[in-house]
Amino acid sequence: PSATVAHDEL
Amino acid sequence: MNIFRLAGDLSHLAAIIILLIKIWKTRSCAGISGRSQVLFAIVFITRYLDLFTNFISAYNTAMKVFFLGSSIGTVYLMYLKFKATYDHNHDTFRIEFLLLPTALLSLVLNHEFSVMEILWTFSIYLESVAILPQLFMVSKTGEAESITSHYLFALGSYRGLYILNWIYRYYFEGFYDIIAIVAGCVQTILYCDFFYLYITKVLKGKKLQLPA
Repeated sequence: PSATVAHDEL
Repeated sequence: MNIFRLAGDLSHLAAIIILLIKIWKTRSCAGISGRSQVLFAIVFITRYLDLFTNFISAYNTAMKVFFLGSSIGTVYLMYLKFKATYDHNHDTFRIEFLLLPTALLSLVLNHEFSVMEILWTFSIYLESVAILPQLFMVSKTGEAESITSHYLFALGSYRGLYILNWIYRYYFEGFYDIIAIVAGCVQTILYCDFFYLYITKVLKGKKLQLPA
């Protein structure tokens, strides 16, 4: 399962 | 969000504002590497493609918009508006030697083989070496205006503060992103000799002069 990596840093 | 990341973002913001002030006030981009600024614009464009698809917070969106606008604006100022003051002769670092390896590496070493994730990874790798043309130019000219060295100090400090943010997040949130951490360490290490010169010279009121 490809968990979409959410990047919360700028 | 933690104090280290906020300090890092504000240091990054300060660096970009210092650069814009320098170019606008002196109406010149002498001593600034246009190639590094192009790389920074590519870094932000490839990293913030999720600007409209992935809302994190108003702060996050506002900073992304500012970084995108200011980096593209700086390239415009350097290559169009103040083109006559751009120092082509000293800004000669071959950026294809940075773009290709980072592009290939992002295809091989990433968290997920998807377009967005590969572009984000490319942006992280590229940012870690994007300052090289600028540092190369300073070494070639042998000196830098003090405002340019303040710009470089703020820019170098931003990712250094992010390293403290990653240490904080590891211990208090159990979060870490090895790609961002390794690239961030490389990026900060590249500034070390500049940091040494900045602290030993510029802060004592001397001009930043590299040993010839």
